[in-house]
This record gives sequence, structure tokens and C-alpha cells, in this order.
Amino acid sequence: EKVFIGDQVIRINVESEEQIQLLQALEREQDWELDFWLHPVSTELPVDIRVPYSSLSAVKDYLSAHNIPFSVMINNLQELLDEEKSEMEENQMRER
Amino acid sequence: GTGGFNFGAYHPLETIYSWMDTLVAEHPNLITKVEIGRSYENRPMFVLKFSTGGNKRPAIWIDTGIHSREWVSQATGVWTANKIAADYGTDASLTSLLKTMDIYMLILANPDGYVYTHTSDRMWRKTRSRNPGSMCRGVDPNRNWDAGFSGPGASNKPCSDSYHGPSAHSEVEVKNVVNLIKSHGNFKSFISVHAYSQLLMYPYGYNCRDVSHQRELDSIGRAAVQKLTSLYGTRYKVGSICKIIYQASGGSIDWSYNLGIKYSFAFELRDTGRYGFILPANQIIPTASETWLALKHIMEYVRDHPY
Repeated sequence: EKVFIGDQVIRINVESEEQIQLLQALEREQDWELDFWLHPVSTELPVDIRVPYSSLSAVKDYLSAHNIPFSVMINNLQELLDEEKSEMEENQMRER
Repeated sequence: GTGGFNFGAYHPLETIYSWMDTLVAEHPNLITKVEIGRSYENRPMFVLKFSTGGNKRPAIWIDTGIHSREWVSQATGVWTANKIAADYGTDASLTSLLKTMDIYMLILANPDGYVYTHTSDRMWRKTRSRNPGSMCRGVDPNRNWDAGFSGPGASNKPCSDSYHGPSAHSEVEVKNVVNLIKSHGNFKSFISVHAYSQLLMYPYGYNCRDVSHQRELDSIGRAAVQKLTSLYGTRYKVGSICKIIYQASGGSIDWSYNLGIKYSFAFELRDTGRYGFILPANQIIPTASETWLALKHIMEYVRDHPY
């Protein structure tokens, strides 16, 4: 099963068209294996990116270098997934 | 009975499928479970058909979970099916709707993908078909419909999460729905439920031109969202896919609209701004409850505006 230990989901509230283009360039960056949950499309919608642990510093450097403010929406995705799974297992036991 | 089923929890495919059987058993005069075909990995695709009789009466289509990782979508589908069953006979508006129309619900529109999110990769979005010549599997089932197929906003790369596939309707999961809708021939509304961005959208996605019924669809959407927002204050945007998100070709509601199904909408369900696709299970019932108010508004409008 694929694990996401240390992966973070970053949220960017886009402020300008320029930032959208910079994020679209980031989206084209294959090496960092980014998973865009919400794509850079308009200043009215946030952009959410799941960033593998191995790419975190590079992506955060990119965003800081271009003055794109971001927040960490999910600090450790695998922890959240583990909670989700254990909740399901509890529920299934209860139902059984 | 379904009384022991926890609608405030996420469930694997097997549990949802067996729950369907208990729901149908409890409402034999209202609901039938129809297999509309098999998935790529040979799983049955079941539609719950809500009907009070007659043959090929005007019908409403609702699908959830076409992008497998959007779990609140499938969970909302389960809750909604139960709501329709529970309220038929007591809610006058819904009862009158089911007197003249049928409702078809496909809760697991991407069964293989859904199982894969439970067993192997929680972040899986696409189908699980093999792509000849590529290590990467799967097609984005909402880029595979014959509406501007392979145009902007879809990728021709099999490893992309928005890969459109080798050809329109190449995915058997899409083809099964297309065959049912076309052979029935009397669907008046097509509603596809996704997550997460809090949007209610209408065609087009594959181009940014206004559809001829844009004004009507927009006003329906805004009225529906007003009802949704009234429950918990969840804010939604309304507009065409192309104008409020991005140009995305090969989408289901563009196909249904072009087929003549006027009342075609796509929901993107709630995002609390903290969890994205991993919306906690305690958000399922609030999400489903608010969505129901919008869904019901659209269905009542369809009932009152036959064409």
C-alpha cells in the first residue's frame, strides 16, 4: 500500500495572475512528483498541492523565492490517513 | 435492516454493495438494484432505480464517486439514497416527484478506483485500466466523455491524473453509463457529484462559450445553492465549469447536455479548508444534508419544468 509519510498538503491563496502562472510552471515540474488537489486556475479559488516529503524543501524554497505565501493545510498526510483507517476499522467492528 | 448502518462513516465497496441489498429489500415497491455492466476489473456497477412504476418515465440521473479519492462524494451518495427511500411517502414534494419521474443513482461510478483507494493508494483518482505501452494505469473518467474529447484541460499522457484515454468512452465504466442513458432516452437531468471546492457548475467545460440555457441553469444553480447555504452557511460558487474552474474537455455533464439533457449539473462538495480529500467522517452527514437541499431543489425544478 502506498504511504505518504511526511507528505504535506500546502494551501496557497493565490493573489495574482503572475502567481497563477508561477504555480502552473510548478505543476509542469515532473521531478517533484507534485499532486495538485486543486489546480491553479483563478485568484478566487485556493490551490492545494500534496508535496512528497522529499520535495518539501525545494517546493517551499520555490514559493518563498517568488514571494508566494502558503500555509500547511495537512502537516503529515499519513497520520491523517492512519486516523481515517482506524476510524473505519472501529466502525466496521461496531457494525459487525 | 439499514438501521444499523452508520451513514457517518466511510465504507469499503463490499459494505456499500451489501447495504444496497438491504435498502432494496426494505423498499421493494420503490427501489430496484440494476447492474448496468462491469468495471475494467470485472466488478458489477449497480444503479439504484427509484421508481413507482411505469416504463422509461422521465428520469433524473445522479452519480457519485467517479473520481475515486473523493470519498465524501460516494458517502453522500449512500446518505442521499437512504434519504430518498426514507422520505418517500412522507415528504410531499419528493413523493409527488416520484409519482411522475424516476431517479437513477450510481453511487460507485468508479468501483475499481474506489477499491484501490482502500487497498493500495488513497490518493487514486482514475480508473484502473491498463495503458498499452505505459507503466501508468488509469484514465480520468471525467475526461473520457465524448464532449470536446482530448481538447484543452485534459492530458494525453497516461501517467497524468487527467489523462483522457485512448478514445472517447474507452473506459468501460463510462461506456456503461452512456449505454444506459442512450437506451433509456428519457433522462431530463444529469447530476454528477465530485469533491472538493464547493461549486455548483453547469456546462460547458470543454469551451468557454455560454450554453443556450445558461441563464436558466444559472438561476436554478443560484437558488439551489441558496438552500444549501441556509443549513450550515457553507459558501458555494455557481457558474459554468470553464468560467469558474478551468477549461476541461471530455466531461460528463457536457456530454449529457449535448445529448439534450438540459438540466445537467456538477457539484464539487465541501472543503472545510483543512482536509481536502481526507474530509473527516463526522463531516459526511452535514455535507450530505446540505447537498440534499440543493439536489432536491434541482429535482423539484426538473419535475415542474417538463420538456
